[in-house]
Amino acid sequence: EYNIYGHDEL
Amino acid sequence: MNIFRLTGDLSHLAAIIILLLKIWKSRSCAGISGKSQILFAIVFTARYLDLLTSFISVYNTSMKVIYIGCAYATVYLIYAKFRATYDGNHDSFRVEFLVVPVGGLAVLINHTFSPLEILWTFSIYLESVAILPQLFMISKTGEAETITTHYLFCLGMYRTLYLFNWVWRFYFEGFFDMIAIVAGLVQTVLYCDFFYLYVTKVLKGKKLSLPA
Repeated sequence: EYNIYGHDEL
Repeated sequence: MNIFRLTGDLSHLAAIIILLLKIWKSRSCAGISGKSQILFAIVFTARYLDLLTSFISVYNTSMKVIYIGCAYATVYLIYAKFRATYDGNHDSFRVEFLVVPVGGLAVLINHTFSPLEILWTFSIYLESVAILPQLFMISKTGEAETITTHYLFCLGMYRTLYLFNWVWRFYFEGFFDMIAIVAGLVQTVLYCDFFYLYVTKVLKGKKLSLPA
């Protein structure tokens, strides 16, 4: 599932 | 955070530091594509604009700041401080052939049609091909300094380790981001030829030189 809270990777 | 992501990030950091130190210690950016470094500075700038809008962790924020800072420092060293050593004649890749299609693709295929999200997508697509001017330069001159190959190896390993990270996250967190995964695969594939040369030549103590 695409993370709707934003991108947590670099 | 899993071990693949952490080692991927550290590999990325190592690549950036190796390049900066190589240029700083040798007082020269010979053999380095300034165009690739400008593209990486654009990649980090477009992707990390979320520094201003969302906080994820101290680790996340500090790495982003370090990556951006180092990217601009590298561009400064190449185009200002050690400009005399920059080999512009061999750095002849036409970057508009990358930036324009990648920009179009980011507008067409993204998760959400919003400015920040399109810029994030643009940065992901652009990163996957940003190393091409550097690889093109090496294929043109036919050789690379060993320290430059260490830089490229660390940079290639970073996205390869991220692929394992995404497999991990899919199994253990049910998380997947198709845009990042496809772009990451493309990015890793671009390094395969180089990985082969690195293992068969550089690791055996030979300089990386291509047959004429």
